[in-house]
Amino acid sequence: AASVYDAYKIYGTGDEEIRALNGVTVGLRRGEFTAIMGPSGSGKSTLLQCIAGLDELTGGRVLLGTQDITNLNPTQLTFLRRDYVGFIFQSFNLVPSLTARQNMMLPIKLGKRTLAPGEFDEVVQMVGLGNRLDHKPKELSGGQQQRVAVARALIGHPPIIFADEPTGNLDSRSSGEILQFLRNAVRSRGQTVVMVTHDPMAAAYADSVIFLADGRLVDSILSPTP
Amino acid sequence: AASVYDAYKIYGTGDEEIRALNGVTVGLRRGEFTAIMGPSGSGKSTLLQCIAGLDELTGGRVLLGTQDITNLNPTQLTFLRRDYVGFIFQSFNLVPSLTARQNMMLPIKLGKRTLAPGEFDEVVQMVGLGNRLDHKPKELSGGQQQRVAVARALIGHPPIIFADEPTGNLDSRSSGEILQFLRNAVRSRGQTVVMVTHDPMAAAYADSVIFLADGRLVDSILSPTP
Ligand SMILES: Nc1ncnc2c1ncn2[C@@H]1O[C@H](COP(=O)(O)OP(=O)(O)OP(=O)(O)O)[C@@H](O)[C@H]1O
Ligand SMILES: Nc1ncnc2c1ncn2[C@@H]1O[C@H](COP(=O)(O)OP(=O)(O)OP(=O)(O)O)[C@@H](O)[C@H]1O
Ligand SMILES: [Mg+2]
Ligand SMILES: [Mg+2]
Repeated sequence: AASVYDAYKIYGTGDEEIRALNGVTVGLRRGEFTAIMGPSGSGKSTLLQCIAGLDELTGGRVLLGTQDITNLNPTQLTFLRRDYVGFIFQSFNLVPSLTARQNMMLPIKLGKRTLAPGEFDEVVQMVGLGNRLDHKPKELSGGQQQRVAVARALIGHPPIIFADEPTGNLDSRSSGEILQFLRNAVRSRGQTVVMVTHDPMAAAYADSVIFLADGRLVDSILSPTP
Repeated sequence: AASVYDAYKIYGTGDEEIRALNGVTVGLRRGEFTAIMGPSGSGKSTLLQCIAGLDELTGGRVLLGTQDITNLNPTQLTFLRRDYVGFIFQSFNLVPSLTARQNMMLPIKLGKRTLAPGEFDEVVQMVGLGNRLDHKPKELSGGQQQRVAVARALIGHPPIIFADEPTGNLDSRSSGEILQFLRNAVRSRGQTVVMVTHDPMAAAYADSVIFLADGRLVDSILSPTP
């Protein structure tokens, strides 16, 4: 569903140079749930954002779906992402002036997708925010904001979902609900999920785990649990 | 070191009323490490911010140190907190225009404390940010930003440290370093630590754990591990 070839993302120059990605080649299979783990600062968020077309590589190529997106301009990328990608940001990126409901519906309103009856309610029910929908982000707890960000990416069932630490602020019950939903999205609907996580319990829901360190792929394991 | 008596924090009115704190009485002993756990939205961040004087109660009383702070005005609270409290926010609250180093040193610069030689380096070394000090928050990974927020609260060894999910974005090695440091601050320096966490592994570093649900204290256990 997505891949990068010899991907480089370099900030600064000379002594100041930081290689957030230092030659990464990885293919993420369609209809699979892949977890990405690694130390803080190892390039996980950078990799996710470059594959999803939210950030540009310094070198190398990106394929999203079957399309080489390496040299698309921001407008073309926005159109492609709108109906194809759901993205859960590590720092949520909610719109402060919109309510939880409006934040969740934003990709649908901006895109071409239409929701089937019950689709909105199903996701809202799963993240457990039924009674907070008309509140703005500043009136929500950290974990409630995270769940709005999760719902926004899942409503409308986009073919590929990128999740950057989607359960970092959640108790084990809320986390379990979301991870189970992501797994079902893959098993029953054929969606593709790529999730960065620090939590081995969350990684256990995935079909495979890839490990980054210092901007490089250093290891991978298949099906950590059946 | 801090306590609340019959604390209420209520938002909205009538049907819309949310009781973030619904009659909480708890004492946090000096020189101890207390963890606070509970479901997302149960009132943990609210409790922490009200005890630390960052937010006002709707009803009830707060003691910080030996002082009743319930009715102090914002200026008085700022003076009290400046040299007495270190606070690690769930969403970090870093100043975007300042570098990591400047963010960490802000409480010291604003307050009366002076740093002993080596104190800054010791904390920077522990959080592992030695080579990122001159970067601004937007040039740092999520976990690096969290570590700046942690360092800012620990430099200068304030008598009481409030930590709201300090390891949510960190891998197990970085988390372990910080939790060990917090435990040492309590064991060897007599500081007081109050930490909200969703992670049972983190709670295991504490001397006791208190549990919130729906704005109430529902349970507590002493020394989850020796
Ligand atoms: N300004 C506000 N207006 C209305 N409700 C609010 C406001 N601030 C917080 N709340 C509500 O108060 C409740 C408790 O919030 P709090 O942030 O203390 O939860 P928490 O236990 O820290 O949750 P999490 O684990 O998700 O961080 C939540 O239901 C939240 O939506
Ligand atoms: N704009 C920037 N300028 C300079 N360095 C940057 C910039 N953005 C990111 N970096 C650096 O690139 C490296 C990788 O960052 P990235 O956010 O991908 O890490 P991560 O694996 O997601 O970490 P975490 O687990 O802490 O979220 C980090 O060392 C970070 O400081
Ligand atoms: Mg990251
Ligand atoms: Mg909270």
